[in-house]
Amino acid sequence: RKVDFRHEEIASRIKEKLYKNGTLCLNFISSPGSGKTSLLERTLDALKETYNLAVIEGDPETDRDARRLEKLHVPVILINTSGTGASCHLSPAEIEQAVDDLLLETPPPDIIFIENVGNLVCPAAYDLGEHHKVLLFSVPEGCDKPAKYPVAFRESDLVLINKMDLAPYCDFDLESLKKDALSVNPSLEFITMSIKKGDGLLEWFSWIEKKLAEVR
Amino acid sequence: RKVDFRHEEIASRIKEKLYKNGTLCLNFISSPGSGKTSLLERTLDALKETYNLAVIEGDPETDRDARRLEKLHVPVILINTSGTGASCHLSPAEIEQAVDDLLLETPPPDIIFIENVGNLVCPAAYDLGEHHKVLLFSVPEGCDKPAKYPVAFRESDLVLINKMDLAPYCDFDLESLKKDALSVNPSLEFITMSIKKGDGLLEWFSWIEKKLAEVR
Ligand SMILES: Nc1nc2c(ncn2[C@@H]2O[C@H](COP(=O)(O)OP(=O)(O)OP(=O)(O)O)[C@@H](O)[C@H]2O)c(=O)[nH]1
Ligand SMILES: Nc1nc2c(ncn2[C@@H]2O[C@H](COP(=O)(O)OP(=O)(O)OP(=O)(O)O)[C@@H](O)[C@H]2O)c(=O)[nH]1
Ligand SMILES: [Mg+2]
Ligand SMILES: [Mg+2]
Ligand SMILES: [Zn+2]
Ligand SMILES: [Zn+2]
Repeated sequence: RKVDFRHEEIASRIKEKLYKNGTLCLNFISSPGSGKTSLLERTLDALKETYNLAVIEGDPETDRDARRLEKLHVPVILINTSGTGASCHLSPAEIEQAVDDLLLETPPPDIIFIENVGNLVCPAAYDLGEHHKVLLFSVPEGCDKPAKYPVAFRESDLVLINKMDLAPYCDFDLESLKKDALSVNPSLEFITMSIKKGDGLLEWFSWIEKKLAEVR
Repeated sequence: RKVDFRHEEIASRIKEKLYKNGTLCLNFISSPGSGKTSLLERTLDALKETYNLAVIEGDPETDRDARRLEKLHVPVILINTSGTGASCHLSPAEIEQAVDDLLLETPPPDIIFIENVGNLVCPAAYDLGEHHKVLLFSVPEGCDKPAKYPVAFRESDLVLINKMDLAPYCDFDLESLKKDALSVNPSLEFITMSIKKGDGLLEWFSWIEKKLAEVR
């Protein structure tokens, strides 16, 4: 784990601000293309009538993901990391200003979603002040990743197993993935889904509501 | 691009040693699970009767990939990066010793394949002394990656588009991928393939032979 006291100090400042507002913050990490933006599109669409939502979007370059999410009419703050020297992950220093801006919204968001840079290594090592890291895993990647890229699984609280519609065409063994992941982090929860077909989304929405109730 | 003179100095030392031996060196980069190890299994199997081959395998943890490749009876040197402080990529300093060891083999290898850590960001920024970076891209990742993760496409000479067998079940537009990639790097070459079905492999093998002839 990268111990940078500056990072840890900023992360605890962010946590404090979120706590005062009773705002839930979730940090999505995954390999590139696992489905983070697709999941946010469905999630924002389903929950925005009930809750005030906001997104912090991290990408090395372009505003493509931010544009997709702005169509849902929620506040989106884009951070392009390629200019920052560490384009492989979001750091707490980059997030703090964005969280401050979003908490000034009237009314402030109930939930802030952070879509991190697509990278199964670095983003897992940084605490952005979030309540939970949510790891979005996709079936075509294969089932040996928990053992090979353990930090992401160790630091997350929930693993969403996406693209289950592709399972019949991939060498994918769900039980072996879960077994490997639980040996890295015994308290992990799992939800299998196909964003494309809409499977598993209701279970995911109720997990979010459960976590929001915990910070209220 | 990360300019670290120590890295550049080591990379040019490695290039010098490879040049003296007439050894081709290819550096595979991709997202996690795009198919690097699967490709190496097929490639080693097809070429080992004709050429002397060797592999340097980089993974954050475990020897799973190295074990898969040792079954092909070629020399494999494993580097677990999680102990190095920068577990997201291989660096020239880690490679130099491995190249020295492999060049002492009798006879020395005609080709050294480097399987880098699964990460579409950092590995692209480091020159390991290789002749070519080969980017292995897989269809399920989606076709917006060249614009979003440009450094990997800019630094590579060839893009292998794998898992074409999954294209009918994914929102994948081959022409838009190629167009985006060429706007980042106009000299990129492409080979579409399905390692699972064996498609595109012969074209890939003849690309390797063409590159080997160039260093002889
Ligand atoms: N077959 C299938 N494809 C999916 C599913 N969910 C997402 N996709 C596709 O996966 C590709 C990548 O989706 P994105 O949502 O852009 O992935 P991402 O994780 O946000 O990608 P980055 O931000 O670049 O890391 C797109 O082509 C989606 O259509 C699914 O459940 N099944
Ligand atoms: N459907 C399909 N699956 C493939 C193909 N090529 C590889 N796979 C699968 O993709 C998964 C990952 O393959 P690997 O070869 O381990 O990928 P990798 O890039 O070496 O993974 P890391 O080293 O962990 O980054 C495995 O389940 C393979 O069976 C293909 O052409 N089609
Ligand atoms: Mg995205
Ligand atoms: Mg591999
Ligand atoms: Zn990083
Ligand atoms: Zn790195």
